Amino acid sequence: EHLQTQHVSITAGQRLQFTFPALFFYKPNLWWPNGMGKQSLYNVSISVDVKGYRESDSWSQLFGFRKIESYIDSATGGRLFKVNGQPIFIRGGNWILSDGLLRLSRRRYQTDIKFHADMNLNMIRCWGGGLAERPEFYHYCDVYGLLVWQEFWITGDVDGRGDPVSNPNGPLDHELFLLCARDTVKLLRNHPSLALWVGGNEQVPPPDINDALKNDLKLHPHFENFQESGKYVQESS
Amino acid sequence: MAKIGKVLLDSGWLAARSTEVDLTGIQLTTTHAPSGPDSPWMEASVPGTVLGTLVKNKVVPDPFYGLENEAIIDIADSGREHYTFWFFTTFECKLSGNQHLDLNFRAVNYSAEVYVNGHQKLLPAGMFRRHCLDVTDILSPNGHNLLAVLVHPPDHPGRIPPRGGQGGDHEIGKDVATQYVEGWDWIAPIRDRNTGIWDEVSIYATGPVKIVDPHLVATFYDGYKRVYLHATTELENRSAWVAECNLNIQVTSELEGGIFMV
Repeated sequence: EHLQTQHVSITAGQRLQFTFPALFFYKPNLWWPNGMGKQSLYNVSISVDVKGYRESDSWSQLFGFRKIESYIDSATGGRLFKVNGQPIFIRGGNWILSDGLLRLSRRRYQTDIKFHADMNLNMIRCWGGGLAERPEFYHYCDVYGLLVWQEFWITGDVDGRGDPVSNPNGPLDHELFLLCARDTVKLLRNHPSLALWVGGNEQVPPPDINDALKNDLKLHPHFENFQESGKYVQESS
Repeated sequence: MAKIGKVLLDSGWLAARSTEVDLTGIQLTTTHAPSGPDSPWMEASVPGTVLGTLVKNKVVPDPFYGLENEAIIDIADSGREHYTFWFFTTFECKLSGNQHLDLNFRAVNYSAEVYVNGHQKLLPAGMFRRHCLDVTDILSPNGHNLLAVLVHPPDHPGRIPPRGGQGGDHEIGKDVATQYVEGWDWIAPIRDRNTGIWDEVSIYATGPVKIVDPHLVATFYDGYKRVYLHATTELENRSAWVAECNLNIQVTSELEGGIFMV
């Protein structure tokens, strides 16, 4: 039941968006953060065969079935997290980046992230003055069960709350900031460890950026109101 | 015919300071390709930064030891051109009919000009964005391709005040780039502001139809017993005719002992 083929016809030069009919799983192995259970991962592969040609492209990704919720607790003002409906006590570590000359390697990521898991942490917070971390970083967080809090590139010190006060309206090019943010979301969004996108460090991004991020990061209504419907194809603009 | 999929370009790169190279990108990728690490060219680390390559070649001391960072000229004093570098490599690729090839940069800091076999393409500013160049039509007939990239530092590298401070003079915040590079309470300023091809470079061959940025979402019911996996993807038909496609999705999990369930 975990193999499905759909026929799609694409005109010359066209780019379209296609959604498969949902695949049903009964009691799949869930993905859990470090200390709460196994980090079960499934390999999802998508391929496209073209008539008169053969396989034209393929893509694959390790995917974990998990539901992460978080909300501000009215009593404490802190953010509470739940994973698969279970409340989780967050034991997190700050992360800036592996190396100041960006000599980033899978091996270094694996070592650093396994170290965090061995320290019994279950979240890593990627600070807004550092990087949007790379897929290899997220891969090992998927494997070792470290939830990731990923900040965008705004910090209080540099954007409006530092000494001297500077850049109160953030970067000069807001469209460029949002283009980078959207592309980064597309790069990282399928990783089960990705738990929370955060506008910046100790600072709210400028209102237009913040509103756009909030809007873009809402889950598509298709998934919110899913009623076990069938195939669903729509043209992308 | 090229094999479908990704090939990383992570070896055999050379680098040179732009002010020490009198050639254009067109000349570098046609008639005057560098032949090896002969001055001003040196072996380069890609992915990596300009400073990473300079440290690797011992052109500057390693900034992580002692006060060595003080011995490296800061971009504010040297000017942006001092850390504007050429990166050069070659790659083999021969396509058959109806195949397409993309040249992908997963991240560059901060902007760049790309030359392939004498053709120029621009990588716009922004440290956190992917760049995908369709190079199908500019590949070399003999399969041996020359690639040169001129990487420019952030537009606002800033100047470090005498007393340092978190984020230096905060000029870097005008760009969409990492901000720690002007120094913070836990790190000295990074002299090149992390300029470079800092994430993977690859070539990616496909047939006429390409899969773009699939999105996977799970929805849960009945206490996580009933689960649906929703998969959405963009598809691009780069051929000149209608493509009749079969789109397949398969989910496998590795059970104990390496037995796969389909």
